[in-house]
Amino acid sequence: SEFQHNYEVYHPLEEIQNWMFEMNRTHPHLVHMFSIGRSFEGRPLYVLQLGKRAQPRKKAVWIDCGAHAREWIGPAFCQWFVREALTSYHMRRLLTQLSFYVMPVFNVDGYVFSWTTDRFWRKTRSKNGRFKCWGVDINRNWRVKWCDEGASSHPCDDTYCGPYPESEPEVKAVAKFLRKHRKRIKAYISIHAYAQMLLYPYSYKYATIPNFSCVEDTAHKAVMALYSAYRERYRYGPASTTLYVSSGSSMDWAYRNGIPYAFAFELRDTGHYGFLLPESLIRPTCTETMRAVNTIASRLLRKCP
Amino acid sequence: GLYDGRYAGDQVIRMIPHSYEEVQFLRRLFENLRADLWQPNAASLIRQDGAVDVHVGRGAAQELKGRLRGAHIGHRVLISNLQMEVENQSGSRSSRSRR
Repeated sequence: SEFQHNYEVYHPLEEIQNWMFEMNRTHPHLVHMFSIGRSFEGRPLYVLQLGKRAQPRKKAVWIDCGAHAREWIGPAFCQWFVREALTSYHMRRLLTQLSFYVMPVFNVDGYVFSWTTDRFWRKTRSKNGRFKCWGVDINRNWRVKWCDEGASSHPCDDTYCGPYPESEPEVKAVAKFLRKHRKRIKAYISIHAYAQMLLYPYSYKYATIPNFSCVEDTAHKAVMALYSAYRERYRYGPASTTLYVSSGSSMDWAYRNGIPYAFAFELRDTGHYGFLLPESLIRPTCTETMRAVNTIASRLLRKCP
Repeated sequence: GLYDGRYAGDQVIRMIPHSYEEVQFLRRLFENLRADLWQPNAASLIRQDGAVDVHVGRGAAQELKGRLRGAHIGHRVLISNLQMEVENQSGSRSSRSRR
């Protein structure tokens, strides 16, 4: 029977992975699926590479979703993005000039746990022998100002930075991949929820990034493109002042690792449903976010002074 | 119900501290009260004029509202029955047809 995937409902991990295999099988010239490692509980960390076979000099964009388990709209967006990338004319054209690495579920163990046990779980499911609490905040575990302001060193806290940087196998795997491909990856995008914001570095300090004018202009154009869909307003700016100061984030690490355009999206909503964004809002949320991500990706094809 | 109905009667309450004193009050409150902060993700990140959304169990909801009234901190209920919203969000999986 023909494989039907409903992009307007939330899926458990197994269905998302089946869908990835199907995309890989049915689009041999545009999709390449591979694993970059295994999670704490031993699950593969799958990534989809989109675009015609990567030439050494072809620029690339990294998109990860599901770093925080309870933010289900993130994986829903990554699935939506892949479908659009493979079907829309504009995106197909973009794929001739760019590659996209899409990781639909970064925190696979936590995501499964949020489906089976605790709907509002945020962290990984790693276990630190000495303490009774589980999990590390994936977005506090990166080797950039690790475990400083805005992170907690207490294992029971939701912003626990972990016993050491890159202690989480999921973080270590992504960091290794981004380090290996950093000459080609020109944009890093991490999808979170909720607050309706588009954030860029720095998170860990109140300072201005060197390429501020290019990044700021790109963020402005991206939120304008997003607004054009359904008039949803997203705030944008440096994470430290737009949201709050936090250390050890993937966005800051990606930027410090040489990726000039690093962003974090906080998708809908601003608090009416919070993490329980209804499935009826998947379509508008993903449609508007596609426009913003398209704007960022297209920006990479033009020089910025 | 989903998750064995564990969120029945739970609520999500929003408050917005408008002064340094209110920020300190909420930080102390949520450092002690083991609550599920939805935003920001830690009590230490609470800041003036920033929304604070917290998920509390049915028992704690009344206590929290009483404490907020006592401190004259405005608040409103974002989600009055979390279990119902959890059920609404992902629909009943059995109704899903996937060919």
